[in-house]
Amino acid sequence: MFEARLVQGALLKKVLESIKDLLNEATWECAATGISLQAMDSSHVSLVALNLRSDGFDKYRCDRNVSLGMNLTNMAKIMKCASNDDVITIKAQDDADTVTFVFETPNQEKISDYEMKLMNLDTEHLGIPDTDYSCIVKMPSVEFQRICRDLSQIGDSVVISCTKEGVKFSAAGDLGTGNVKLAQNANVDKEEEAVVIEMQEPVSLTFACRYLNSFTKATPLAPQVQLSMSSDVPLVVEYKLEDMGYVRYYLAPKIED
Amino acid sequence: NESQTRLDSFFKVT
Repeated sequence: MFEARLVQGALLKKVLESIKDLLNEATWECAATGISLQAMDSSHVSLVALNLRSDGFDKYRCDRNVSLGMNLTNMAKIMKCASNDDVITIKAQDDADTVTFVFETPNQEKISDYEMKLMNLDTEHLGIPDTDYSCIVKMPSVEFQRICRDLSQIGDSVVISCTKEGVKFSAAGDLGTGNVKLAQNANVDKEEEAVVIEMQEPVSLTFACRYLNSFTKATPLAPQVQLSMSSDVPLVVEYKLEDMGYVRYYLAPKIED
Repeated sequence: NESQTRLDSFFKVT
């Protein structure tokens, strides 16, 4: 028996919104420690890795590990039926071929349940080695979203260049060029407005705007985003979920031909 | 000109 209850059901809605652009289907791996998911987009350029720890749920029971393969478009349809203040419970029997979502209003006066068919997915799991990144940038997630949106109007790619002084995002296209520079500023009133750079050596990497824009669908999940970069390895874009886990995206760089 | 790399060329399938 698997059962996970989340009073803050809106969080689950937001998690789904943050991945459904990139993934049509994925397997939610449920274990005693929590729920995790790892999947590449169909072009194998980006990967989503998320983790929701069991202690972040209000009630969590997982008698044995279960893999819940889901069509995320269909899951999103069902999640749309939950109100933002609903309590959401996910339930599945061991070896079941369906999953049940229960939505309760805070006053318990309306209880809805939706049963969805599960899928048997052949998922490739990638081993991601621990890496010491040359540059780690922490910045407001809204700022990152804004920059990705703005620069995708200029070109298809964004060059992210990071030095001790700051981080620069650049794009070039038929109409011209655009650059956005952010200076390091740890001395702000609110922690979430800080731009903090930890640099071992400077890096400059090129990434496709399309994927970066998809990653920013996770913006409502966290006030800050963390970008981890090293030369010629995939970028990691991480949104930390308070007391719960994380949503991470990996993106393969573009390289000079 | 730039070409897009794929994640499989960086990470191994386990």
